[in-house]
Amino acid sequence: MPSTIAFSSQKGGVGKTTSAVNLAMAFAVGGYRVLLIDLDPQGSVRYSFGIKEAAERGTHQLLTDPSVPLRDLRMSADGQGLDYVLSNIDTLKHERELAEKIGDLTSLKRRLDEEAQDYDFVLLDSPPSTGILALNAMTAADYVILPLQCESLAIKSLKRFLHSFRELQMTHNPDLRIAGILMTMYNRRLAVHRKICRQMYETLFDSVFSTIIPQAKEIAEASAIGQSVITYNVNSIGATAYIRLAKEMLDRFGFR
Amino acid sequence: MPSTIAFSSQKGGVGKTTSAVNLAMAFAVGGYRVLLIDLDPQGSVRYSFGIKEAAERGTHQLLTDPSVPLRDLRMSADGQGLDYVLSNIDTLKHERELAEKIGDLTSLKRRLDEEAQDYDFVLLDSPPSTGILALNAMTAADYVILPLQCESLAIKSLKRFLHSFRELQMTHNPDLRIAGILMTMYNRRLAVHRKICRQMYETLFDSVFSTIIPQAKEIAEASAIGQSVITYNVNSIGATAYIRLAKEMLDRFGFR
Ligand SMILES: Nc1ncnc2c1ncn2[C@@H]1O[C@H](COP(=O)(O)OP(=O)(O)OP(=O)(O)O)[C@@H](O)[C@H]1O
Ligand SMILES: Nc1ncnc2c1ncn2[C@@H]1O[C@H](COP(=O)(O)OP(=O)(O)OP(=O)(O)O)[C@@H](O)[C@H]1O
Ligand SMILES: [Mg+2]
Ligand SMILES: [Mg+2]
Repeated sequence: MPSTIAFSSQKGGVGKTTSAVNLAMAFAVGGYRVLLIDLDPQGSVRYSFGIKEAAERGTHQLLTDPSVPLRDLRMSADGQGLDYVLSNIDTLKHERELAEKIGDLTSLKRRLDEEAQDYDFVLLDSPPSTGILALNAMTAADYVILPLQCESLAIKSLKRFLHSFRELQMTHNPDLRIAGILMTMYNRRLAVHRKICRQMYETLFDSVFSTIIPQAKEIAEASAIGQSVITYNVNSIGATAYIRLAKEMLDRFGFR
Repeated sequence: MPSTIAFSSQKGGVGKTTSAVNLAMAFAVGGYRVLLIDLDPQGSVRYSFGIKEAAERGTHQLLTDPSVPLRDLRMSADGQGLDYVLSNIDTLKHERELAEKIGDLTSLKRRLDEEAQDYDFVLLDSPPSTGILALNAMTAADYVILPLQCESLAIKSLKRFLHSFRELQMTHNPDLRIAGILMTMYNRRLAVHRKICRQMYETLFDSVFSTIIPQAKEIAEASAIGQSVITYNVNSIGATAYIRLAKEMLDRFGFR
């Protein structure tokens, strides 16, 4: 029975993809079997692993064509114990078709319940929205990680998102829990970052991860060359932060 | 006959809202009559103007209830010649209802063609997606401004977005033109920013605005206190950059 973790945020550019990719890799190098699924039509997971060609099969079939088994949709990152399903929702027409076909929000959940049992973790990258694909991720998940930048618009957007989260919890997934709010791209030299970060801990206490992901140039460099920061430079501050996050997740939820 | 400009990008957090708000204000202080519409359910425009209470009427009625005229949906920023329609798509239920009601993509265009004639500019902030609300914005627009961060994932996402743009141009709005790609949050001390910025100009030439919006702390500070950077500090680098962008738009497209 895997633990399924969705990376969700309506606010864009807060580090959902970066966190999903790097936590997936941190769990994989720790010896866990991990499946990472890209539910964002942007397809940023593919670029984060430097994959040049577009995936022929992927998320589109996962959600709309049960006759294609998961084992024919996943690819593996060489020798790392990390498999992934890439987003292949390429055109506006595809996106519209998908929205029509997966009317109810349980398409992903049903697939994972039946076919993802041999993984320890399933990580879901979602688009910056509260639309069908983002809600499918939260309906399939056991936990949600909420990446958050220390910027005022991101905090304001979080409030609206938490309303949507509660609504979804009530209507579709009563067992869904917030694993934690993950402060990302934190720059301790900026007064506004220090202030907002302090406010978050003072108001939300331990629903904010004690691990903070710093603004770190190696993280952006790694993503630019198509590697996780752990592969790119395991001793960097960015890699260490994500490895610490993996440990904190294991401790908090007793996954061991 | 106003010129309608959409701020579009599938990538999140690239400065769509910040640019829409600040260009709207730059045009308004230049004496133009401007209407700014928030098509993003996140509702960041409201926070950018420091409006505490949620709007009762706004984008939801604009798109689904023609019996409520535009003049009853807009609010005005005191004395600035800038009106705005705020997003009031508050719950998941609202969002689903909206998607069902506005099946075709011309809901916004029809409203603006009939009721927005007394403005010089209509600016549209859109969500980070290629869903129904983002496509309504592009169907109603004459021009699209594409904010772009100098980061590799944003560049990759732009490629997919441009395919969607072409698809929409062909099926819904043949007259739609790209006003330009706007480099945002540019930090000249970062080698990766300098490199990507140079590449953009070398490959796309004058479809990239010559005005570059720098990473500037006054821009983030202004948005944190709910003001445009022009109101916050008109002599700041951030304010000057958006005023220069307004001038460049006026020159490029002969709006005068
Ligand atoms: N800790 C960090 N330090 C430096 N750069 C970072 C960090 N985290 C993410 N980035 C960069 O910031 C940008 C935004 O991150 P990312 O794309 O992961 O966010 P996202 O929430 O997935 O965006 P979207 O809403 O578009 O899906 C990327 O270019 C990424 O490389
Ligand atoms: N030039 C800039 N300098 C510094 N900070 C900036 C700049 N432009 C935007 N920001 C900040 O960066 C964050 C992202 O900007 P913004 O919210 O405008 O992007 P967006 O594309 O509208 O995001 P979304 O995809 O969530 O709608 C905000 O917190 C904003 O205050
Ligand atoms: Mg992403
Ligand atoms: Mg925005």
